Amino acid sequence: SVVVPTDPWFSKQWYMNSEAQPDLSILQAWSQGLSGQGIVVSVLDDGIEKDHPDLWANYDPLASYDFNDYDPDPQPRYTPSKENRHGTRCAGEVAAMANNGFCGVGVAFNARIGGVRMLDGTITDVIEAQSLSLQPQHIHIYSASWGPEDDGRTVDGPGILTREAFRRGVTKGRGGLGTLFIWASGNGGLHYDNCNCDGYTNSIHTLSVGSTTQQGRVPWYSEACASTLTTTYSSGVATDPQIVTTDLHHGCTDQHTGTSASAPLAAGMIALALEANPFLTWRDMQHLVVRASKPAHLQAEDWRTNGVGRQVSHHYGYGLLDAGLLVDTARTWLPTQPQRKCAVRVQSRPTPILPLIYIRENVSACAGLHNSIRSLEHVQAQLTLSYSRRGDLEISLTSPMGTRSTLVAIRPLDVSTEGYNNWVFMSTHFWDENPQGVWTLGLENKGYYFNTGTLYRYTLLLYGTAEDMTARPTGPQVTSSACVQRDTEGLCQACDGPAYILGQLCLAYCPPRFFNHTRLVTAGPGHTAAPALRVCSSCHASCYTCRGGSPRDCTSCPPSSTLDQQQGSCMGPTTPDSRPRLRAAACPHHRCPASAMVLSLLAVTLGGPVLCGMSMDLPLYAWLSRARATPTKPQVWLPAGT
Amino acid sequence: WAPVRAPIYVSSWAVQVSQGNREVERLARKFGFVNLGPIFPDGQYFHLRHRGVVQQSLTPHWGHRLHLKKNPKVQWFQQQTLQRRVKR
Repeated sequence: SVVVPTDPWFSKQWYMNSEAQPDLSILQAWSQGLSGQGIVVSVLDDGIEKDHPDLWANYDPLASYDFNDYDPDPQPRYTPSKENRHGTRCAGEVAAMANNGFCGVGVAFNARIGGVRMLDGTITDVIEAQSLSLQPQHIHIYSASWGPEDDGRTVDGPGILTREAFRRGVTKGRGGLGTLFIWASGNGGLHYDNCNCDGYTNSIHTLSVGSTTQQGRVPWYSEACASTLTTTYSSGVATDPQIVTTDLHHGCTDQHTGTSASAPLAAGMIALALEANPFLTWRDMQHLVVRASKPAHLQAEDWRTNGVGRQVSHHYGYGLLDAGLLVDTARTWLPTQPQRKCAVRVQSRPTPILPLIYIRENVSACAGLHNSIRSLEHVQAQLTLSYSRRGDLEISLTSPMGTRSTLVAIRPLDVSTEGYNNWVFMSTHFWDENPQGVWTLGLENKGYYFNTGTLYRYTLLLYGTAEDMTARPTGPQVTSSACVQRDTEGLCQACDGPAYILGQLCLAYCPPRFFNHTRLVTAGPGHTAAPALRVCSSCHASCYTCRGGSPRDCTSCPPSSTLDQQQGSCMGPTTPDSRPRLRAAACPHHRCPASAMVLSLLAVTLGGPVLCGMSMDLPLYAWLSRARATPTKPQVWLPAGT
Repeated sequence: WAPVRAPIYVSSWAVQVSQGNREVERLARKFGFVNLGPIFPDGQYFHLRHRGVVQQSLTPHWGHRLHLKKNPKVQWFQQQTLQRRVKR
């Protein structure tokens, strides 16, 4: 492990070399031997300079593709203005090599890094969906630093296929643990934009990252919104230092800026956490990020303490992400129970929007039902309304525990008369709160006096778990004991202590989609009988957690299905063909089908080629039909040449 | 409410054909599409492009819409529209 890299520009990397106080605490994570080994990150952008002297050794062709030209080579298109440097810059932040005497170092300097070239051409829903579902069993983390225009008047988000790519990523990616999508919150600060009007950053499936300056100030480009979860450093005014990373033409730069620079730093830190505990689900990681983000010295006028005592801001989410704390928490994190969703249709009749109205609803959070929620994660308000000048309307949501979250603040440049058509606003500010009680939606005209409008539909969507997350004890170390005996393929055969074997690791518990049991080992010729092995084995594909390998051994189910308590099986919209069929062969094609969890975990822990299996997904058509029956987010089209 | 600006249709389609790649290839040959491959790993959704269609248009292509709609093997399709995305 490298504690202090010798790279010549490391001294310029103020956000990780202890120059800034506090910094991102990356040295602390490195000192534990973490460097992103075995973790695969792909940067979805305008390409990656794969032969860059600081990237080539970590470059992963399996995590790369060119969807602009449909070939496997994501090399950027070179132009005099270097307009396609963005992806290479973002990639270097994650995984620039250490101790090679060149440039600086990436946060996860031993992670494998790929690049998807998809922004340098015509961008469609298909291109985005294909990019976000490239190799979902091989790539652990996708980092995206782009989105709809941050011009303060756009309301736009992913199309139907891209939304499906997110859904598939979190439910099937990474062997069912869920792909991690890290997203830059947006650069529209100058236009008073709000990242809740961006359907990518406000998706529950993405982990949205904001920026702060070295001095802990809100950067001029920063957008505030309730869906931002965490913050890392980036640039500020001209005198503030910027981010050091790789650049086109085998170069280095110390001038990478914007929220684009923040998301890859978070992606690298999350790679370190994933190395510390490879069995974290996508929701586990969001829980960890909430806990590992601190207000520190970040300055904002809107820091508030939410109902569970955490400070949260619309500028920074839960604050500055601390890599040391993130990996420490990751090592002892007990798996989060399955996600539950409780939808409350609050309003479905047209109601005039007065200058200020509050809509209150006493919510049971589906108490007594299979989807009752005790601890909140994401909260969404799905709204259909008309308004004479959309940007003048401020929308807020207050929880039963008294936390007020602004779903969208005024956007002076948004003069649209379209209103919001089934737009989903999201807030992370109620995390871990108890949702039972009165929720209050506030609609307030903060602009032109004669504005008018009508609220047609309001649905409150609560996501969370049945567990009281504030009362959970700290778990044991996940990889509490060392493997003391391995076979020729590196798989663990015996642990030093009472741990469960899973692939190469010894674990204190079996993660979701696995069950623990004892396997008897027969003695070979000339050997004495070995003690029984404690191992983690795969649940049936229909289960989230289980007590055995049969489809009737489920103890909890994935979100798409419900548990039949008597049968012990998960009932859901799956096809008869949905059972994964394992295939122990190396993936023959760059876009391999979904694989079984064991195989992908082996790939994570061994760093070897991904083994592929097959699975059949819920037919998209049924889902699409439902989506078409219900109006979706409005698409706002901007003039060409912007 | 209609969008402020009409969508700009491009010369590619997403199609769902549950019979998989062979059927999509047959469909592509029949109507002059180029099969750019699966969208998701399950092999049911495919990206098709047509070189004979203008690259950007304010109206969807009527003829191909009709072909795809009438084909019983096509469960769902969507002509793609231009998405404006910016780097941050």
